Amino acid sequence: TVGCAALDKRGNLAAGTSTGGMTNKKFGRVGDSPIIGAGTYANNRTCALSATGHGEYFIRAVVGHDVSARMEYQGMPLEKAAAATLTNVSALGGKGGVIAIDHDGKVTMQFNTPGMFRGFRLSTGEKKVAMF
Amino acid sequence: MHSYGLVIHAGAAAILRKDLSPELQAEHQAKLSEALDAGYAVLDSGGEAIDAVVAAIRVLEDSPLYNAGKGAVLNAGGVCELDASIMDGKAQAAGAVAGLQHIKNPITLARDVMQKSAHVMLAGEGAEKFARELGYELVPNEYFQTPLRKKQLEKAKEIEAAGGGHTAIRDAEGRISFVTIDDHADPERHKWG
Repeated sequence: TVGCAALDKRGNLAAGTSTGGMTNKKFGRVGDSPIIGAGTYANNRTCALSATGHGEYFIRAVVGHDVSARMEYQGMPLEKAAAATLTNVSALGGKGGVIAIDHDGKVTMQFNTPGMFRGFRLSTGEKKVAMF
Repeated sequence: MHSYGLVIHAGAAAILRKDLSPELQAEHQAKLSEALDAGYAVLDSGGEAIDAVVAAIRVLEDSPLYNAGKGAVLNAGGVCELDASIMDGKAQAAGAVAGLQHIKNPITLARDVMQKSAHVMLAGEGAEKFARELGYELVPNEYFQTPLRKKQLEKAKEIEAAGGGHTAIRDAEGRISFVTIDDHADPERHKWG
């Protein structure tokens, strides 16, 4: 699965996710990637987010909207909101991660697996690519 | 002017540094950097976040390294079935596609569903019919399939035929949900998406 979340010069957020799903998937299985509110979500008042992982759990935890709702309704910063949501995914038994950017340009890249291929580039000049 | 930027992922996995050769790690670093630069170029020139997202994801979809577009994993029937979605935070508009077999860049079709249809999600043959109406050139499914993914499917089927064993992924209630294998022979190393 691959994904991206972006913030443009006008302060607009967007997110997207693309995937082949799971090896040996059957029965027309669809995971969280094409599910708005689960694997992908964007809201200018909060953040833009893309998820990767064991999709069934990310759907059940409504990951994308959950992170956004924690920010909007509880005033949580992005980092904490994403961590709290990922804790819920872990509690259900799901593995994976999320990347997100908020309306101020703060990014988070969190996962409960040993690795997640990830990176960010910001107008502050910061750029980072990491895998483990 | 607002600060701007982007963040990407190319999958999470139970994969350790020692599982990837230095050469393969360098390939990943370069491709992730290329995707970041493609998206950033859109933003830096005053483009919209939604276009930056598409630009970055297309780089990753076109790479056989990742489970999206070319290099996607195979389903039980030996076919690549692709899903994608996109969302615009300003209008809270969204588009999604599922079960595609012939669309080279699914993220592009997801954006077209959002911008050029009255719907949010289109699936399977209907989604591809919509793509044809928009003038998309469809590619054979073989375009997406790589030798590595074929090998992974064979391995998954062997494990499944043997009863799943410890490589079957169980959910919180202990049900076997599926069997999946990452890019190496060690069956303990599952691919999580």
